[in-house]
Amino acid sequence: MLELRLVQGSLLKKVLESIKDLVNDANFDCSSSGFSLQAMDSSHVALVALLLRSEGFEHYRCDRNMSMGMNLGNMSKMLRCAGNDDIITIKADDGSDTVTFMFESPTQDKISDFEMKLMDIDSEHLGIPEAEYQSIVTMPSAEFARICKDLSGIGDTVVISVTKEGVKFSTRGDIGTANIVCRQNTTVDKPEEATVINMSEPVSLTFALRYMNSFTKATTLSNTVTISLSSELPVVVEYKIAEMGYIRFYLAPKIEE
Amino acid sequence: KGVQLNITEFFRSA
Repeated sequence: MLELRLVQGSLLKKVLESIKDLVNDANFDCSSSGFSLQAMDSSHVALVALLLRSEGFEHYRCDRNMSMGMNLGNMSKMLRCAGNDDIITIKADDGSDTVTFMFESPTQDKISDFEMKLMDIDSEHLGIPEAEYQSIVTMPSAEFARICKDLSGIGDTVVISVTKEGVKFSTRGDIGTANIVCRQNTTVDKPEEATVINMSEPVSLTFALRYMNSFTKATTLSNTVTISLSSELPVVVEYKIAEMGYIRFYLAPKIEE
Repeated sequence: KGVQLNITEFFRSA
C-alpha cells in the first residue's frame, strides 16, 4: 500500500512539466526515504534524477519498496487536471497495475480522482558516483535559462568555462559568435540573486544547447540553479525543490573529433 | 562540431 499526500501539489505538476519532454517513460521508485526517479533520455545523452523526500509529504505511507512504471506524457495529462493550489495524493495498492492521483481543492469543495495504467519499463539504473567537482557555479535560475535561450538562437553548442574571473558561456554559429560572462556577485540584496563561483580548478566543457534548454524547464521549481563541472564528468544542473529534495540533470559533454 | 558522448560512458549500471 502506498499513499503519499503532497500539500503543495503544484510541485509535482512542475516536476512533470520539466521532465516530460526529455523522458518518455520512467520508473518512479517509492521507499521509506522518499519518492524518486532516475531516467535517461532516449538517446542516452542526458539523465534526470529526482528526489522528493518522505519528510516533505504531509502524509507518507509506503509499506514496501515499489517501482511504478509511468508514461510521463500521460502522467502530465492527468496532473494538468489538478489546480495549482490543489493537494495531490498518489495512491497505489501492492501489485496493482494502476496508480491513482487524487486532487483536493484547498477548500475541500472539489475532489477528483484519476486512475492511470502503469506499465512495465525495463530501464537501466545507473550508479552515479559521488564526485568532487572542479567548479561549482550557483546563479539565478532565470538568468541561466535566459542565457541558454539566447545562445541557442546563434549556435547549437555552449562552451561553459569557469575561471576565477567568472563563468563564461560561449557559442558559435553561421551568423557569428557570442560570449556571456557572469562574474561572481555576492553583494546583492537577496541571496537568490547572487552568482557564486566555487572553483578549485578552471574547467571548460562543451554541451549541446538543446539539452540545456530542456533542463531549464525546471526553472519554476527554484530561484537558483547549481551547475557542477569537472573535465572528466557530465555536467550536473541541479534545481533544489523547496524543503523536499532536488531535480538533477546530468549531461554528457561533447568532445573534439 | 564534436562528438556527443553518452551518459552511459560515465555511469555504470547499478
